[in-house]
Amino acid sequence: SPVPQNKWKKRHLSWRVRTFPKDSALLGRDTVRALMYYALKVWSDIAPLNFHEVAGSDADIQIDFTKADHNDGYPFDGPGGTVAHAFFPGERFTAGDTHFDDDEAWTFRSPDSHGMDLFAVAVHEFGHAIGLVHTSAIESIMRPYYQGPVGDPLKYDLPYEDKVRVWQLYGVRDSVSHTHQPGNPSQTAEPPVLLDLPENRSTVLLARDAPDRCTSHFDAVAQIRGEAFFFKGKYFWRLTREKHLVSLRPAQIHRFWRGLPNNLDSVDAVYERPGDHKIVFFKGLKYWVFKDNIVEEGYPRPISDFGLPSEGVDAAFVWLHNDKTYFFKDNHYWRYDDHLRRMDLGYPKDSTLWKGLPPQLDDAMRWSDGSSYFFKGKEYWRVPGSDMEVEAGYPRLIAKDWLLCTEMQSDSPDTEPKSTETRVNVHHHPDHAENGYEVCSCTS
Amino acid sequence: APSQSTEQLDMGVDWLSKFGYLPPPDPVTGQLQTKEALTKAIKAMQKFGGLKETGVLDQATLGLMKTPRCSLPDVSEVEATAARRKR
Repeated sequence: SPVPQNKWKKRHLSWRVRTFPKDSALLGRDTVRALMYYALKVWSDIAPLNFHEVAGSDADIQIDFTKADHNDGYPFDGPGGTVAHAFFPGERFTAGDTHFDDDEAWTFRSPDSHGMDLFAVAVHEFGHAIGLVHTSAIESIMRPYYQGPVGDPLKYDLPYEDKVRVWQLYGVRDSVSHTHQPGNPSQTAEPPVLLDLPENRSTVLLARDAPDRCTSHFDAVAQIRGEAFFFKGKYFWRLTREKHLVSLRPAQIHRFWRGLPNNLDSVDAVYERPGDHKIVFFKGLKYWVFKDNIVEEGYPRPISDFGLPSEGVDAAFVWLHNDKTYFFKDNHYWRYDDHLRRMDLGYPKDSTLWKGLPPQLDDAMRWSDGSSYFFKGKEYWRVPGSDMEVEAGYPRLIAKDWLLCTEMQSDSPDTEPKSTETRVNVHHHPDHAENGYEVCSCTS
Repeated sequence: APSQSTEQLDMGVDWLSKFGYLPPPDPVTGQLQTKEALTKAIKAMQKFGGLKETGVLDQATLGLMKTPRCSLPDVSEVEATAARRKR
């Protein structure tokens, strides 16, 4: 007896997150919306469906975080048990509506033990919302049981089983090869890097709060892959190995370092870990580990993992001399062995042992000349080689020596390069401009 | 026979009804589930869940029943009705 197929007659479907998780310390509203966006996109990438977010109450797919009995015949049952459901397409006014149990610990990019991966569950539920029923196929996202996180939402690819079933309902989206099966090399290029949600773009383009590199005190400075990164607020500047500023305009931290919380407004310290070359970001009592520019699962974690005090860190850098990681906080410093993943005995010590350095540093980094550089306010200090004493002639101005500013110069984010920047030639490459972003390179 | 507590059995019956493996109990007649229907339902659930089809509420089966999951039934009302009609 064939099961009647429930499917949408229209192909353009609106969606809206009507209610958000009550305890959204880890999952902010923007993150929840972004996860819904990507979970829907999983389906619209392969089938001729188009989802768009709306603000009103007439969305085809209303998304709610609710708990217990919420008057739809599918009461939730607290943590565990049933975690979500969605209504199949049809004539009911609730068709497509998707409900998540607000009693679950919803997570994103966290280990399985920390809770329920919202993206994984959302992909499953939106499968129902467009008409798919449960299946027993092991490889399917439509298995009824929660199977843990499914990885990066930007890279998630539906199992072939699910693709076939959604193609049976809606057909194949143009540009999608329905003959591509697991094991066959892909006939299409890698999916493009996904844009952020449309509503985030305006903040990128305006960048009214972008700081001035020539007058800023920096939150963090790090040598990463041989290049220098200067972090300030939500932005950073990048210098090549030859100390050439990649752009006069700062880049947004969140657009490059993927996975930091959206509400993170600055970082305290950053360093590239010796050994595995992963990049560690510190903010307050938490830290994140990045593999390249993607955050690892399971972060943030407390800095107590390092044996650091509960006040956070001012500075972190790896001393070339011994490949050990040094943390500074106020008037103290610690030495950490990243290879053994433990703090060396006998620390903290008084930071005055580093002669000539000020207390309460902004950050520090090593550089390819073999020296260590320490930054505070508008100034920096150089400590050559294995010395523990600042070289004569320091401090010097960060802006002048690192960020290609002349003295007395200031540039606002909207200011075009001025004639005072005689050391910088700015070449615009309009052919590289995408989505309204200006792309340029600087040589000195 | 493996020992099953009454609570486990009740939980199992509720679970099987909730997710479409057993017809929901009739509130008017107080319809009871037959042992045969229960065994078949357990086997169907085990097959769907990728477990060995024993027809018994063993630990693996009870464990799967406690696994977090989607609220929607595995066997739709239409499928269940069609199967019953066929029988």
